Amino acid sequence: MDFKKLRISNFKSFVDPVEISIGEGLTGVVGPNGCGKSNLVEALRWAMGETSYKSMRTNSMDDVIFAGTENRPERNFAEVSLVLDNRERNAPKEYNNEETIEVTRRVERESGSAYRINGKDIRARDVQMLFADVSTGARSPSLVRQGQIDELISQKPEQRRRILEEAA
Amino acid sequence: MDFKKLRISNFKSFVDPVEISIGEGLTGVVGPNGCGKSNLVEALRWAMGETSYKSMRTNSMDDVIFAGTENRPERNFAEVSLVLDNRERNAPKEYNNEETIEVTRRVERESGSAYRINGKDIRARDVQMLFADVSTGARSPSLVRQGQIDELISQKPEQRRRILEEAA
Amino acid sequence: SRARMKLAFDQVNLKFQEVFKKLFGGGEAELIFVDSDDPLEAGLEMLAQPPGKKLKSMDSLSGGEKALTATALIFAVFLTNPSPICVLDEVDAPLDDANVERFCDLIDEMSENVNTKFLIITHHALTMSRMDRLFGITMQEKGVSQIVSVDLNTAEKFRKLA
Amino acid sequence: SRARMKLAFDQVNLKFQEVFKKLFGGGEAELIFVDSDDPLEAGLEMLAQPPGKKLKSMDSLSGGEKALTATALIFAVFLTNPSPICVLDEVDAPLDDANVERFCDLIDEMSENVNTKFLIITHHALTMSRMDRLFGITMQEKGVSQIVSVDLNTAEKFRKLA
Ligand SMILES: Nc1ncnc2c1ncn2[C@@H]1O[C@H](COP(=O)(O)OP(=O)(O)OP(=O)(O)O)[C@@H](O)[C@H]1O
Ligand SMILES: Nc1ncnc2c1ncn2[C@@H]1O[C@H](COP(=O)(O)OP(=O)(O)OP(=O)(O)O)[C@@H](O)[C@H]1O
Ligand SMILES: [Mg+2]
Ligand SMILES: [Mg+2]
Repeated sequence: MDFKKLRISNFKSFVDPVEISIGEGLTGVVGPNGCGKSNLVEALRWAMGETSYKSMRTNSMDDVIFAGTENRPERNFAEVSLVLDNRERNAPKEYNNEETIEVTRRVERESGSAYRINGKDIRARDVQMLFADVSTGARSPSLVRQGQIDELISQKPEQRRRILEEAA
Repeated sequence: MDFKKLRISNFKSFVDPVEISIGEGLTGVVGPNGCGKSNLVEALRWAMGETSYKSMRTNSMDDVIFAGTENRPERNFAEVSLVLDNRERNAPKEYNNEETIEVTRRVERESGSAYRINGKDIRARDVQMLFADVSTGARSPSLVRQGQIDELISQKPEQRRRILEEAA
Repeated sequence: SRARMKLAFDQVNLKFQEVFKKLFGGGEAELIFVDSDDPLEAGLEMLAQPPGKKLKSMDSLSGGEKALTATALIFAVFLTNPSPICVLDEVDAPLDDANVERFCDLIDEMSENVNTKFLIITHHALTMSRMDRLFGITMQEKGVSQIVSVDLNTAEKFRKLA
Repeated sequence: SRARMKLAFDQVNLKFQEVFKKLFGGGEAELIFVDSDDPLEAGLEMLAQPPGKKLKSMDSLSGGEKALTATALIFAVFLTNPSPICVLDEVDAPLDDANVERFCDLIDEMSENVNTKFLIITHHALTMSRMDRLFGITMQEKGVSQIVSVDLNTAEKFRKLA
């Protein structure tokens, strides 16, 4: 499965809908402190089924919804879609006929998250399995959050062993 | 009291004796990763009476002594001297006649540290008092160790209160 | 004692608000006591509102914004009770160039108002260019630190040679 | 299971040694199990010896050396079980220019060998110059993120404008 595009709306500081296509090789993301770079990475991990609000730097899952600024009101939902190219036909069998797979996660204030694949409602577990099958997912060791290198250094050895479980 | 010079020998990676004069205003310290910049700061804090080997990134106080490289044998002692200018005459009374005050700390393998002020043996406590009287010392909040800003951010609020005690 | 701690809190809080505005070029911040009414028991929390954003606790700020807010606290304590020497070991690492400029502006200003010597360890070329003098530490012989005095052009090359 | 864990350890350890040498331009490193003989209970420790220095545990390394050693572990796990996307959020922040160059050399090499897309968040001009393309995120309207595509010249200015 090939990660093609990320569509974000009302997720954290991305109140205006944006679409990013993820090209081959190395894509740099730059910008001043506080502009939304780490928010972008969180949008990706959230769409892949992240369930821990702590690792999203929030106090509750609703906190990913745009909270408003001096000039804009807060929103009541957030939605992120991840568009995957399935030409290599390595998706789980129920989706393997599809040329592209679009995973969408949407949260509405005080009513929790819902997931869809190509428009059909599915469970969080199904999304997590979809990504686990191609060695990725919200907790993948190759999605290195800001400050995670320092965490790895200061962790106790038995906590650090957990990273090997991902490779096993 | 005015910090004038730092003389280091056999302390961590400073196996060849060095002397640094500390000028007025802003002095930048630059160099590649692992070259000894943080070791320099530790030499300063050590001379001021630091007693916690953990905050010196060591497992024992002897670990500050040069441990050897492929081409040089380990040493058996380390010594750091801090030269202070006392023209303003604000040192504690037993040293206040002196124009300059030289605080020296020396450690020998397996026999602990010894302190001297202008050549006379003194206790660690006396050194710590000397610096506390001019609002500084090995634990001063204005000696910001590498990674300490991250520690301050992730500390619990009641640990963070301790920084106020320094200002009180 | 309780009274001294309360006084320290008030003084540091005042400086914290001033320093925060200088480092962020605006915005609001304040210190609050949490978990207890007794200043000797309570915890210290920082509330920070970068310019144009909503006031929040530290948790939802970015990596650079958190580092800048914590630096404002360190400087507030320093300004409340200045010491003859201040050492900053790669405090500017997470900052972008605009924040590094404001950080250097503030250090300049502080060093003029108090009789303090600053030792600043940095990898940022911008910070290097704002220093009165530069010391380089090298390990031409592996594992052995040597000190050389460098001028700014050399420091620029130094960064490249590193 | 125990056998799988032991196999994963052996594979990651092998890659860890290779990647460490590339990132440090030499030296030695290895992973060891500590605290128990059972791979399902034991802890994972990293031993690292930068070129010309003595082998030590992580504790006595410098800030940049620790970050580079931990990055070697992350890359070793990635190379053992490559994933379609790899995101690195300011992993190069504590590194000097020589280490940033080697870091970029390694990412280049990895991206040629595996079919993985890399998203690299950075403030280092050197890293920016090694990317195939750059996205800028701005907040012209305070608190609202916008995405713009930038070329390298703009990125350079971007750093200044930030
Ligand atoms: N729910 C939300 N609604 C609106 N804005 C939010 C929300 N959550 C976080 N933010 C904003 O996002 C900003 C942080 O963005 P982010 O952490 O992505 O910055 P960054 O570009 O990674 O910066 P740095 O270079 O300092 O790491 C905060 O300043 C915060 O105001
Ligand atoms: N007792 C010792 N004897 C010899 N060398 C030592 C001793 N203790 C530490 N070192 C060496 O000092 C080095 C670390 O130096 P230091 O932490 O000062 O680097 P730094 O210049 O601050 O680097 P960075 O920019 O990565 O923070 C280590 O690589 C270690 O080999
Ligand atoms: Mg960030
Ligand atoms: Mg250092």
